[in-house]
Amino acid sequence: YALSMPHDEL
Amino acid sequence: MNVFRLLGDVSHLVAIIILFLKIFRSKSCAGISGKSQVLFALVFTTRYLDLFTSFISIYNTVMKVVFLVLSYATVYLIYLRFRSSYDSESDTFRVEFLLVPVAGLSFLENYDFTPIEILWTFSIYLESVAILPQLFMITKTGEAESITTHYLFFLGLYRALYLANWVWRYHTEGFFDQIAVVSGVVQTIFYCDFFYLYVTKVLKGNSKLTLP
Repeated sequence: YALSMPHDEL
Repeated sequence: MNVFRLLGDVSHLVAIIILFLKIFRSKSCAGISGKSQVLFALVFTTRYLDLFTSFISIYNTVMKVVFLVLSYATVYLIYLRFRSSYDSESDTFRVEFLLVPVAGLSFLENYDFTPIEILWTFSIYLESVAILPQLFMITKTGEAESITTHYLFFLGLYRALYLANWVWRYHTEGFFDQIAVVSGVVQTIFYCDFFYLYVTKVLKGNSKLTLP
């Protein structure tokens, strides 16, 4: 499944 | 953002700065695995490709740039500036045994079959094993300077704090990044025996870590 939001963690 | 993630990022930054300053001020990279540092530079490169495409926050952008600059600067110090002190005979871990499975898995198990997402997944899987050449080098030489152990301590602590961050985010916002969590658990497990040695030996005031 596509992870909706962009990766917000470093 | 939560306190665990912030402490984790700070711990990660401290680790990278400790290593860079150790090499820069002692003008020597003895005991340091150049291979691990190259792998970390590759981790940041493949993970932060979205540096210019998706803006999260000033903090996010600044930290990404700092991690990229310091990791490449460290690789430069090891392989170019102080290469005469690089102990290549002890840094013999076969990184292809890490890169091939990690690359294969990132094509098989990912959230989205797009170049950016596969490279992000590659960076997550690679980071979980990137420290192995360094840990292997320490077991091979049988010792590590105490500054190197402090570097490893903060580096291991950072992902352990991220595990706490994921527990927190799961309970507060229902966030669950399965790929990052599984890789983070594996990554932290690799540090466990080092953590034991660090607490029992280095914190007892030994000048350096000598393996039994």
